[in-house]
Parts: sequence; structure tokens; C-alpha cells
Amino acid sequence: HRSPLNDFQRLRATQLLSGPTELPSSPPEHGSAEQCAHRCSIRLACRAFHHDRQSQLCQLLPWTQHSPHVQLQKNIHYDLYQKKDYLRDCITANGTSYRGTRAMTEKGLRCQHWHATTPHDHSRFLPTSRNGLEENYCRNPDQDKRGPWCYTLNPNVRHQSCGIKKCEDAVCMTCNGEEYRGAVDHTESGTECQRWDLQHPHKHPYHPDKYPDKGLDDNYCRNPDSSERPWCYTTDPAREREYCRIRLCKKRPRPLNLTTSCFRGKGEGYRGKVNVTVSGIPCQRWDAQTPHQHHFVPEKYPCKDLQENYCRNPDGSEAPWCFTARPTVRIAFCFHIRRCPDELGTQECYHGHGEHYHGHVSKTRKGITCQPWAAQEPHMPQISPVTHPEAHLEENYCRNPDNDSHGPWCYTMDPHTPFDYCAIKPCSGSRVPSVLENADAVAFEHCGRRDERLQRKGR
Amino acid sequence: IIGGQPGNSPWTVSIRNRAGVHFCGGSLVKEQWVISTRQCFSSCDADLTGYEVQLGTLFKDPGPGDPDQQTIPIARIVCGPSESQLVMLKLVRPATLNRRVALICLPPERYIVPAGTICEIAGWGETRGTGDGSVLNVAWLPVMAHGECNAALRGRLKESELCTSPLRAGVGACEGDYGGPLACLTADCWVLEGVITPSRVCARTDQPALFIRVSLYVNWIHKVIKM
Repeated sequence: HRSPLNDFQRLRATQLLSGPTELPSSPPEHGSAEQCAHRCSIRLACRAFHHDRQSQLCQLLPWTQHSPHVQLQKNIHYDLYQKKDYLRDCITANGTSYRGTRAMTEKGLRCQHWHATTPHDHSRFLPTSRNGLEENYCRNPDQDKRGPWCYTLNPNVRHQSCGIKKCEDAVCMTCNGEEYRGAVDHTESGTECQRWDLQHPHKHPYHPDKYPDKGLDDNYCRNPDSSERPWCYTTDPAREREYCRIRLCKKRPRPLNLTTSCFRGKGEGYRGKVNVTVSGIPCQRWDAQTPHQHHFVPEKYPCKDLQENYCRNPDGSEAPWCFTARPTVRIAFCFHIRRCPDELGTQECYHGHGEHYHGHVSKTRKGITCQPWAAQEPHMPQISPVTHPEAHLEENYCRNPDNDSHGPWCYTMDPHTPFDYCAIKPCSGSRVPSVLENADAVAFEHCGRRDERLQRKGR
Repeated sequence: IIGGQPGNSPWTVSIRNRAGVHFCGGSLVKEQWVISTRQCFSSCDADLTGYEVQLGTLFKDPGPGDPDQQTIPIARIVCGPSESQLVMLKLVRPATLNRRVALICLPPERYIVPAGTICEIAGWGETRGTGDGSVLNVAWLPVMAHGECNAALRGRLKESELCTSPLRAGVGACEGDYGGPLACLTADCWVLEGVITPSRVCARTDQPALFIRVSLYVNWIHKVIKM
């Protein structure tokens, strides 16, 4: 049930471009990603392949991103799959499958080329197309328990271990490992993990595209659902998921962005004392299992501050939340906690709607740089110095050429934000007639209609 | 919705997170645009990949065979002017309008809905035992005059807020309804006059309920859609 893709590391929308002198890649063949992976796995010379999802074509490649004269390039048509052993800089088991590019011993000695016989003559380990010995990279051709090694360029030291760490020790995890992005791909019992982008042998909801912030790469152990530790779906059909063994960092990270009177972002850093839901139901204590059973036991989540029955966000939900003391309502968000302001401090102010503001602020209230008014990228402007010659649309300064009632604004340099208001506030004492002063000045002439409401039909 | 009853509100949408869980409401103002409240979203540049809106069904969690249900991914979020607490959500593709899915009209810029107008709130939020939490609930509230409301709130009412009078029966929006509509029948049409925002307590019987006054931001809404 293991997929041949398990041996590969995927880079989305990426192409590997080689220099002119490189070995030719094979002509594209038809096939799914898994079929291509199988073809590449059985060929020693194949180290990677391009897969075109649209045309379902694949192209086997004899190099990786670490090969000389080769570079990665963005290309939305291709996904690039490279053999893990060539990319990982940690080892599994005794590292006989290690094909990385480390070329220095644990004591800092440069490695001797495997084909060279000086300063150390040897005939046992000469490179062949099968044994993976290459350049002067650390390798383990004789299954040495200490892992990959090499002959050294120091005449007094014939060979030495390279000290390449095991993957479970190479990257440690903090707290519950939600930020772990290491390369362990086996569970505690040694079972190989299932790829997150595959739905076999186990169907699951954690599609990498749907959770871009959880680092669901290939089949590496991760913690997308705030379990106690990183885990993975396994390639054993009889066992859906299992924890992985990953070293805990000695130092716990200093928590950032802690707040008590308001919450920022999703409120993972909220440490306030609100403990009642907005509908008036008291929260359940985190160290209690009634009326609701749960796995957020305070001792198992030391970094989440699950004290008393305070609203908290231990699992990256939309906002702080809690189990409620009412048996019929398991969970309630604590949206009634105020959000912390997230706008820049303002340096200048404007009168009225700012239609006569000619200052030099050129950043939005979120800190994004304004796009010059005369520019056409990243946004094609509908308002420009040409269309509004009298509006003083100079450089990328905030202005209000269309008398926007909410003040000066600008097009922004962020491709996802066409325009936004600026870090300028109304001057105190600057009087704009309140909308309520002549409430009936605005009439309501016409509107659409809603069929069902008018025909008074039964349900 | 507390103190409401099952009802129909074809512009009210359910906003769902990556796990498919409903967490806020919204209003369909254009085939590809929904209005909601800033409080429901972690930031103005939040990555909403995997988030969706659900419309066309009365059920909070409809079964697989619901014929009119539409589920549309959210493409991006645009935050409103600083005081507004509004956001607009662009959908990946337009919603299909039919007898279960309709747009709600926007009022003219700076229009003031007259006090006493009976308006409707709608949502799949907490009912606190007063209704069936598995279906869309609606309730009706009378608009309160600005001055009267400002007095009741000891002068803390903003121009960008709109009030409804408290009802003795304890009727109002609650957790899970935030971002949803306060819709008023005006000139033979349902108009989005307010957006539900979180309050300290739901459905108070002694204090007015506050909503974002949408008419102050109609020009901004059109500007975003046009841009």
C-alpha cells in the first residue's frame, strides 16, 4: 500500500532547468505522478521528474536542484518531484541511502574524491553507476553504524564520519510540534507515513491545498490538528494514524504576541480571563472532563496556558473558545472579546474628507506601500494624473481624488489589495456633518423584490 | 438567534472554516461578494484557502442530497474603513441565484432607516434553547431612534452604529450569527441596513442591540466591487 511517491519530495509549480552541458533528460511519457514515480524509482540514473498535471505527462531527469549548473524556476505547468535521499540533509537508519551533498567530516576535514587515490589509496570504494559514490560527498558504502563517512584530504586521517544526524534528531520540536517542519517520515512503531496529498490507503480531510499554513509536505510527520505531538496517516491499511518520535527542543520558545485585554489574529496568544460565552454560559474548566470529554489536558499543552476555564485557542481555530458548562453546547467561540487594533499609528491628519490633503504619507493603514499614481502595476488604475489632473496625484502619496467619505487612500503595491485607506486620521475638531443631522435628506426610490415574500406561498 | 423561529433568508450565507464548521454569517450583496464583520476573521490579509460560504439551504449542516445547496470557496477578504468593522469577501465564482438564493439590496449612501421600522435578523447561531439550532432562524426587531439609543448607552453610540430596541421576550443575535444581516423591508424590497456584530451579552432585555450601519459604507462597497 505504500506509494512510489513516498520516495520523493514534491515542489509545486516548479521546473528544474539544466545548463547546456548537462546530460539530456528523457523524452516526456504519459502517466500519472505515481506511475512516473515508479518509473524513476527503478532507474538508478533517474533522480527526479517533472509531472504536468494537465497533460499527465512526465519527464525523468538525471539531476536534482543540488546538481551543478541546474536551477529551480517557477512554472505553473509542472510539479517537480525529487528523490528524497538526494535532498534530505539527515539520515534514516544508518544512512546507506544518503545521497546528499555534505563533503566535510564531523571534525571539519574536507573529503577526498571517491575516484581519487591520493592522499589515501583505496580500491574498495571506487564510484560506479550503482553504488552512489559521487564527487567527494559523504556516503556509507559499507553500512557503517556511525553513518556516512569519507576519506579525508588530511594525510594523517585516512577516513572519518561526517556526523550527519538522524532525521528524528536533526530538527527538534517545541510545545506540541505544530511548527515542526522536519523530515521524519516514519511513526514510532517504524511504519512509513502516507503522503498528505494522497487519499490511500486512508481517506482524510487534511489536503495540503486546504491547509497551506500547516506545512503538509510529502509524507512527513506533522501536527495539523493540535494533537499532543506530530503524527501521520500510515501506509498500513490496518492502522489509520500514529504518533512519530521526534526530539523535544531543550529550550521552550519565548511566546510572542501575548495579550490579555484583547486578542490578535486568531487569539492563540490570548491570555486574558474571559470565561463566559457570549450567550452567558460559563466555560468548562480545562482540567475537567465533564460535561464534555476532550483531549486538551493542560499538562499536555504546556504552551497554551489552559488555566481555569478561560477562553483559549489551543488548536488554531477562528478565535479563542471554550468547552461550555452546558451539556448540550459542546464548544462556543469567545468572539465577544475585543480585537486588538491592528492598524499603523498615524503621523498626519486631514480635514473634511481629506479631499485637500497634500501631505506625504505613502503607506496604507496596514503598512503597505502605495503604488505610484502614474504606474500601471500591480494595479491598472481607474484614477490617475491623466484622469484627475487637478487632484495633485503626485508620486505615491495618499490622496482623495474621488472624495471618498472615508478619507485619503491609494492603490497599493500588494497585488492582492487593489486599494486601501491610508495611515492618516481626521484632525480633531474637523467637523463633517453627521449623517444623522438631516436624516431624511436621502430618499429611497426603488429596489428589487423578493418573489417568495410577495406571493405569500406556504412553505 | 435567540427568541426567533425557523425562517427563510435567501441572502444569508453560512461562513465555514477549513474543517467545514460554521463560525459566522454573511449577506450576499452581489453574485460574487458577501458582506460580513471583521471580528470573524483573523486579519485583513488572512489566507482563506479552504474557507467556504454555504447558501441555498435552511440547514446548518445539510445532508449530502440537499438539491439547492451551494458551497463556494472564498477567494479573498477586503477590510472596510477603519471604524466600520466591515469586511467584504470575494467568492471564487458567482453564486447561482434561484428561489433559495437571492441578493439583498443595498440602501442609498447615508440613508437613515426610520425609527420603528421592523427589521429581520437571521442566522445559524446559538439559540440558547429557544429554537432549533440546526436550521436557519429569523427574528424581528424594531429600529430605535439614534438619539434615544445614544441616551440609553450614555452617549457612547457612534454614527456608524444602528440600534434596535430591546424586547422583553429577550430576542436577538448571538454567537454564530455575527456578520449576518439586519434586513429591513423598504420600498417593497429587503435592504441590508445593518450587520450583526458581537455584543457582550446576547439578546439583552434592558439594552438596545447594536449593528454596523451599512448605509455609511455603500460607496466603499461599490468601490471595492468596481476595483
